[in-house]
Amino acid sequence: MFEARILQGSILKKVLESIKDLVTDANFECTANGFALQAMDSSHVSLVALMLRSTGFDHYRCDRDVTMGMNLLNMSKMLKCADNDDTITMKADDAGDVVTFMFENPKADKISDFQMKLMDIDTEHLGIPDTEYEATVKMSSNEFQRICRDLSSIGDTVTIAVTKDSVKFTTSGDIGEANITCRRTSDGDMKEEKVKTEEDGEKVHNTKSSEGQNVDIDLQEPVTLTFALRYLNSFCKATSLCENVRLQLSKELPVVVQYLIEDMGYVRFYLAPKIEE
Amino acid sequence: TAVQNNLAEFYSLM
Repeated sequence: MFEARILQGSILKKVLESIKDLVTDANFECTANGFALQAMDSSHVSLVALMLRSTGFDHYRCDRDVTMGMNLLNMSKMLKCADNDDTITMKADDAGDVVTFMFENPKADKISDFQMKLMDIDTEHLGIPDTEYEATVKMSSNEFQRICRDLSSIGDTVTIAVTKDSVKFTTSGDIGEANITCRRTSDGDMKEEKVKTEEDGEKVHNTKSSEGQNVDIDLQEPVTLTFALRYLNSFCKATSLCENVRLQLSKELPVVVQYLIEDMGYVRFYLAPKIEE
Repeated sequence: TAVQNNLAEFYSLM
């Protein structure tokens, strides 16, 4: 028996929206640790890894490991029937061929259940070793989305160059070229800033990401890599899951684009770099 | 021109 109840159903809805256009069919692995997925897009260029830890659910029960093959478009259709503030419960029998999604509104006076047929999916699972990356960039997820969107109107690929002080995004196309440089925010700016208000005297608040890039760079070695913007734009559909995005880059390795899911886990996207011929 | 790599070139199949 597998049963997982998430109070904030909007999280599950957002997760599905962020991956359903990249991957068609995928196996969800339900274990005592949590609800996880690893799947590649059809061209085997990018990969999504999702982890929702059991401890992040309001209720979680998994008697034995269960693999649930689902069509993500169909799963998304069902989850769209849940309101954002609904509680969502997923249920499946160990040997069953359906998964049940149960939605409950906050007043608990409307309860819906949807059954979706599971499918047998042959998937290729990739072994991704733990790697020390040469460059780690943490920045506002909104800004990253904006940059990927803006550059894709000029070119098809983006070259990301990380140095100790900045991350530079470059593209070129038939109409011209574009460079966007985000400077690493100095330590003082990254931390809380003090604001004086007449009523409260001195008050501390966090700098809003909309007021700047809030770029944090951890660098062992400067890295420059080129990626297809189409995939990065697809990853950015996860933007609403987290205020920040983390990019991890190393020479001649796929980039890892991670969005943390508060108290629950993460969604990570891997994208193979392009190489010059 | 840039050529697109495949993920299997970096990670092993399990």
